[in-house]
Amino acid sequence: MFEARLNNATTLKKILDAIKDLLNEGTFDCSDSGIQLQAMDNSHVSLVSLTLRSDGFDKFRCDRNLSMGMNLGSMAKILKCANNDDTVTIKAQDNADTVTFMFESQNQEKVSDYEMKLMNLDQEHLGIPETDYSCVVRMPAMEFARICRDLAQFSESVVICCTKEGVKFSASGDVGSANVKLAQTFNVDKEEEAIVIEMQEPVVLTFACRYLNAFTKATPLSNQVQLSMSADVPLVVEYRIAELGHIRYYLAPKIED
Amino acid sequence: TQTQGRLDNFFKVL
Repeated sequence: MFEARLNNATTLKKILDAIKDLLNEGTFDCSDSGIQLQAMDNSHVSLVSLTLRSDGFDKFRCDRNLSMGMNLGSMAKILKCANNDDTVTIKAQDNADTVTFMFESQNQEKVSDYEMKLMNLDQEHLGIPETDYSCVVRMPAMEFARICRDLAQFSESVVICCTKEGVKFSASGDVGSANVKLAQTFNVDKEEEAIVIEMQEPVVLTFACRYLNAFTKATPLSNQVQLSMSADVPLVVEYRIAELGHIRYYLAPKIED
Repeated sequence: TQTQGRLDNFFKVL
């Protein structure tokens, strides 16, 4: 028996919004420690790694490890049927070929359940090596989303250049060029407005705007985003989900021919 | 010129 409950559906809706543009389907691996999903997009350029800890749920029970392959488009249709303040419970029997989403209104007067067929997904799991990144940047998630959106107008690619002084995002194309420089902040009132740079070595890396923009769909989940970079290895873009876990996106850099 | 890398080149399939 598997059962996981969240007291409002908003978080789950936001999580799904954050992954459904990159992935058509995914396997949710459930164990007593929580729920994990790891999947690459079709082109094998980016990877989504979602971790939801069991202690972050309002109720969590997982008697046996369970892998549930879900079509994310279908899951999105079902979650649209939930009000934001509904309690959502995900339920499945052991070895079941369906999963049930139950939504309960706050006053308990409306209870709906939606059963969805599970899929057998043949997904490759990737071993992600532990890496000491040369640069780790923490910045407001809204600011990162804004920069990715703005620069995508100028080029398919954005160059991220990180030094001790700050981080620079650049794009150039037919229209011209664009540069956005952010300096490290000191003495900001609110932690969520801070820009913090931890640098061992400066890095310059080039990434496809399209994927960065897809990652920023996670912005509603977190005030801050963390970018971890080293030369010639995939970028990690991490959004923490308060009291529940995190979503990490990995993106392969563009490389010289 | 640059080409888009793939994650398979960086991460091992388990």
